[in-house]
Amino acid sequence: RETFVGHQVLEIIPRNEEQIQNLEQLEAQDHLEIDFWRSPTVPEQTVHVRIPFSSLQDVKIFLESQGIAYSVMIKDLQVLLDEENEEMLMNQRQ
Amino acid sequence: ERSSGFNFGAYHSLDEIFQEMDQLAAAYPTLVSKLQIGSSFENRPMNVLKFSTGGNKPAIWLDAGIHSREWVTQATALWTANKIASDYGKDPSITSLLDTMDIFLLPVTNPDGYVFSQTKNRMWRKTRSKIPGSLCFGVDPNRNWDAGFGGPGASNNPCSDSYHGPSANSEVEVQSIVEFIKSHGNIKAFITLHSYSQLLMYPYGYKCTKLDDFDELNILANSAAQALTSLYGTNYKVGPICSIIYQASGGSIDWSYDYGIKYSFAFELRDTGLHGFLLPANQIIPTAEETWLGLKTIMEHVRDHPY
Repeated sequence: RETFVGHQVLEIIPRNEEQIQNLEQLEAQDHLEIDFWRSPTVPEQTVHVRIPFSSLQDVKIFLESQGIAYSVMIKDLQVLLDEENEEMLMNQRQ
Repeated sequence: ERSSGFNFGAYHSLDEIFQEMDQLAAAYPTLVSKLQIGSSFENRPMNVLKFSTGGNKPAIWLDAGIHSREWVTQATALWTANKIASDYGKDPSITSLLDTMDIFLLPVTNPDGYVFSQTKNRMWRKTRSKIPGSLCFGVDPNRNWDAGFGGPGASNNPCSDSYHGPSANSEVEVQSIVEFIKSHGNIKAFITLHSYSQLLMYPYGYKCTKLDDFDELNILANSAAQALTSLYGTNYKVGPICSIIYQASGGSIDWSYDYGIKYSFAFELRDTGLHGFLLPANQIIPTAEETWLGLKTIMEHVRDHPY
């Protein structure tokens, strides 16, 4: 089973078309293995992106260098997955 | 009296979902039947629930879970199935609907992906087909329909989460639905359930032009969203795929609309609380309840506006 330890989900709010283009460039970089849960569309519309632990530093540096504001929406995805799994197991037992 | 004890407020395995579908068919034998419209790439059944009071009536198509990781959609579909069955004969609106039309409901459109998301990779969204010449698996089944196939908003990289596949309908899961809809010949509405972002969309996604039925679909979608919001205040955005998300080719409701099914809609269910695809199970029933109000608004309109 694939684990998501250390994966973070960032919430990003692009301010203008240029920042949206920057995010689209980021999306095209396959080696980062990032997963857009909510893709960039229009300025001021929130973007959600899951980033593997191994790519976190690169992505955050990129965002900061482009002046793109972001916050951490999910700090460690695996924690939520474990909770979900536990709940499913409990329901199955019931 | 039914006593399956099935918990609609929990996430379930594919086997449990299929068992409950059998239970529903057994509990309401004069209304509900199960039919298999095909098999997935890994040979799992594509099981549809048919709600019918008899005769060959025009029908409404509902599907859920084409993107496997969107678990609240499969759960919502099952709750909806139970709601339709248990409300027939009690709720005048549903009774009248089913006396006029049939409903086909596919709760798990991407069974291989669903099993994979429960056993190997919780974030899996695609099918599990093998791509010749690539180490990567799977196609985004909502980029694989014959509607602007391979155009903007779909990837030609087999490793991408939005890979459109080698050709339109290459995915047996998509092909099975297309064949079923064509062979039925009298589907009047095509509604697909996704989750994330709280949207109610209509065509087009593969192009950004205004469709012929824009005014009617826009008014109807807004009414449906209002009905949905009335329960718990969940806010929905309404509009064509292209303008409220982004241009995306090869999507199911674009195909269904171009095929002649005027009432083609896609729901993106709630993700309130910033949980993403990990919506806590205690939000399944509220999500299903509010979605039901939107679905009912659309289905009533379809019933009252034959074409």
